[in-house]
Amino acid sequence: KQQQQTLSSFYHYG
Amino acid sequence: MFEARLAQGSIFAKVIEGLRELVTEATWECSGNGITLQAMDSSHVALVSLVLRSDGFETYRCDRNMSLGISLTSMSKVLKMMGKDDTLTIRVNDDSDAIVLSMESQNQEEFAEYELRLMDLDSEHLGIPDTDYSCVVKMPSTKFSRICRDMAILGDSVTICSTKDGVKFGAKGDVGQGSIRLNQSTNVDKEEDAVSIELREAVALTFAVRYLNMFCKAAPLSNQVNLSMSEDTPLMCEFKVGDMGHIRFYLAPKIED
Repeated sequence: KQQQQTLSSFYHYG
Repeated sequence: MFEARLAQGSIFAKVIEGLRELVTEATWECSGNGITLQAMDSSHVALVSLVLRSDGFETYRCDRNMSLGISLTSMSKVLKMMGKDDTLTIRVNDDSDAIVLSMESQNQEEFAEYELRLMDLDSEHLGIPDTDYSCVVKMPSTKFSRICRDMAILGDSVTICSTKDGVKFGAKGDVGQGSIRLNQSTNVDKEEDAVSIELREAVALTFAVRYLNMFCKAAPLSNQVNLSMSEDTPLMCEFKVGDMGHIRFYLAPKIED
């Protein structure tokens, strides 16, 4: 089963 | 005051068409250097980053930095009223809560002006570092659009595998599976038809094809698309906007659970 990641796992806010 | 004029207004219309499926509203940052925009889709899986440099416009004036909250859905509707060869001027007067779009026909016999109310938007900004990607695939944007459309018939996800010889797009789902492999072009008459691969390391990444198809809405801007990839890193999918800038889409990969 594949799970979709979100961008906040890779890049930080600010 | 902010005022920017584009002789080829259709370029701006294509930019909006390229964005509006992923993000329906966004904040435009206007400065002396040009216009930039960064926005994420509602599920924070994909992001678009737009740069339009001031020197790409016929005239450009920005007296002070401005953040303009704009409904891309409404702007797209207004821009549909523009003639294909019209000149477009975008203007925001001081202390105004509206953006004015002026369209002028090439023979200067018709002049239209529309106002769109600006919006107050919360914007979240992600810092995206400069990345040395393991692999950059350059290919015709029409070919990329066709492949993404075809892969969506087979499944929700597409796996992109890139080696020094070629790039393979594969999908599988309930109906079956399939793949398309493109070899690096050896000699082509036109550069825009070429598939080229710069590779430091082979990569294999899986993405939701629905987002790739949204990115392809920007394909009419550019003959070529650049796909930059590294393992366990979001894809960067870039379309150039003439000589004046680019639209970059970022997409988080899928992982095995």
